[in-house]
Order: sequence, then C-alpha cells, then structure tokens
Amino acid sequence: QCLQKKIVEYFDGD
Amino acid sequence: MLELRLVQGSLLKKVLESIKDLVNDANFDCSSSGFSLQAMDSSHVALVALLLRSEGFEHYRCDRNMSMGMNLGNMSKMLRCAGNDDIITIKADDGSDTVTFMFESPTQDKISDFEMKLMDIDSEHLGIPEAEYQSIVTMPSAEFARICKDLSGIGDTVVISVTKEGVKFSTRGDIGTANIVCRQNTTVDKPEEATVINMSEPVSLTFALRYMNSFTKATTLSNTVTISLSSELPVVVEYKIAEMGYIRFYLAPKIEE
Repeated sequence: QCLQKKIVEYFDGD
Repeated sequence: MLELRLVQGSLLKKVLESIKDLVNDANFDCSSSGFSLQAMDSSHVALVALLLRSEGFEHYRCDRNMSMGMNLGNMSKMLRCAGNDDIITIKADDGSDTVTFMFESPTQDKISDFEMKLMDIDSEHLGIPEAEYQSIVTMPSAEFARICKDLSGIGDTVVISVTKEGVKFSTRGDIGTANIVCRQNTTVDKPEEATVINMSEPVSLTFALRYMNSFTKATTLSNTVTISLSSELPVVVEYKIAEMGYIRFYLAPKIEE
C-alpha cells in the first residue's frame, strides 16, 4: 500500500 | 487599473481548459512582470503554477499589483464564448469586485464583453524552491498523454523510472501489468519529436495516474513536455506556453509505507 504525500510536506508557505 | 490584451486569445482558453478540473477557485496575481497563478487541488496533492509574462501581451497595463479571485469553472464558461481566433482583453478597475473579458474577432466585426464577479479566496502561497533535479525528461507532449491514458486503463498509479537507457512508465492492476520504455531519441527530423534525457542520478517514483491524466489536458499548449524528477521532491510536469511563459504542475509522490 502506498501513502499519498501532500505538496505542503515539500513546499513551505510564504 | 488593469488592462491586458492578448492577441492569441486561444492560449488563455487552453490554459483554463487545462486547469479548471484540477482547481476550483484561484487567485490570479497581476504585477508589472506578468499574469500568474498558483493553486493547489482540493486534496493538496497537486499544485499548478502558471506564468504569462507581460512581454507576451500586445498591451499590458497593471498600475498596481492585484490579486483577483476567480472561480475557474465560471471563468472557463466565459472564455468558451471567445472564438479561437479572437483577441482577448482582461480589464479590471482598482478595488472592483468584477473583471471584464472582452473578445474581438480578428476582423473587428464582433466585439463582446463579459463581466464576471470576483471572489475572496483565502489561499496559501507556497514558496517553491529552486532545485537541481536528478532526472529531466523532455518528450513529445502527445506521447506522454497517450502513455498516461493507456496506463490508466490498467492501473491507478504509474512508476516513472529514469536510467541512462531511457524513461520507463510502469503500472500494475487487477488485470495485469504494463511497462512502456521511451529511449532517448535525438536523431529525429523535428526537435519537438525528440525524447531527451538529462540524468545526473537514476530515479524512480510513483504517482497517481488520475492527476497525471489531468495535467495532460495542457497538451494543446505545447508540442513538448518536460518531466523533472528528484527522489525528495514532487515531480514537475511543465508545458511551455509559446514565447509567453509556462504552466507547471507539481505532484507529490506516493511513498511505500
């Protein structure tokens, strides 16, 4: 089973 | 005051068609450098970044930075009323809660204007760091779209693996498995038909095909697509928009638990 990562885990908010 | 005149109005129509199913509402940011957008899908798994540089517009007036919240479904409904050869002008007054799209036929015998309500969108702007990608693949956009469509009939995810030999797209599902390998091929008649692999390190990542298929709606914007992969980063699927800019889709990978 694969876990779907989220964009916010890689890019920070300004 | 904002007034942007785009002679090749079909570009804006195509941009909207390529993102409206991925993102519902988004802020379009307008500054002296260009017209841009950054938005995530509702699941926060994918992000779209659009840039149309000011130099690409025949007339570009943006007195002060503006952020205009738009429902992309509604914007698309309005832009669909523009002919493919029409010139599109986007107009907004400072502080106004509406934006106007004006369409002019090439012969100037039909001029339409559509006023759309703007909305307040509280969206987070993410900082996308400059990164060196381990593998960068440039290939014909139609070929990439075909692969994503074909594989989605078999499985839900695609494993993209890049080696010196080529790029492999693999899937597996209840009915079986599929592997498609595209080799580097630079000896083609037209540069847009080439598959070019720039690899510093081999990389293999898994992605949801549903999103990849959604990104390929931008295929009409460019003959080629560039796929940038690194093991610690979301993939970037980039379509260049003529001389004007780009649309980039970022997709977070699926990781083995």
